[in-house]
Amino acid sequence: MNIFRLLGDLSHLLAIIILLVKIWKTRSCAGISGKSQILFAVVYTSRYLDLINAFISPYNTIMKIVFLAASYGTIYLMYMKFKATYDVNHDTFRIEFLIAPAAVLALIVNHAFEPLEILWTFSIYLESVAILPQLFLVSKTGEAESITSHYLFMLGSYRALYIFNWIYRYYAENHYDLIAIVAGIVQTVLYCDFFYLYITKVLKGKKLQLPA
Amino acid sequence: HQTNISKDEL
Repeated sequence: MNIFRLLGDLSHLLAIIILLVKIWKTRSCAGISGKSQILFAVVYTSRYLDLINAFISPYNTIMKIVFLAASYGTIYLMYMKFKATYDVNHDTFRIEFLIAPAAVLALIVNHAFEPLEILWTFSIYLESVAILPQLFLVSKTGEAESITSHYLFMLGSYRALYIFNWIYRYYAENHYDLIAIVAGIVQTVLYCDFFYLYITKVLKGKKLQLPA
Repeated sequence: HQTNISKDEL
């Protein structure tokens, strides 16, 4: 464990908490993409199956359980409890166009052709594009509540911090995983436009308005 | 072997 990965995990945890608080407090999931939340649940489920047979550390196990519970809890809040506030008309990204290519690519480019390895690779590829429905929704509505933009900033920062973690581990432990690194860079690049808007607007107290 | 490294990451 290194400071970059710890900060990244905490940023990720904070993002998930911000989202749950936002939905619970405002009793509304307006502006949130249910499609992205479904993709995140698929990502965590396919990646954390090793909870059954691999124990790495209490921290690792607890965080995986928290991420799984929070992602399914968010889906429950969005599609059941506060279903009436779900923006079904704008949340129209075809997630099958993200899941299928990630699955095909995982079968072709992987470290080993074994079930758990393929599922892990699929989850890495899918996570890199899982935020697209959310960014698509924000661009369609043209704006986002400031708490939603804080959620997105934390979520984008988590994988950006992981990139520093991979650089650190390359020099400190002479290890690297190209699949995770390439997908992590793609994932972070997708946030760049949002990061720019967040830093130039939201941090100045303005609302996040996308240029129409 | 490089793959075991990322399996200790979330």
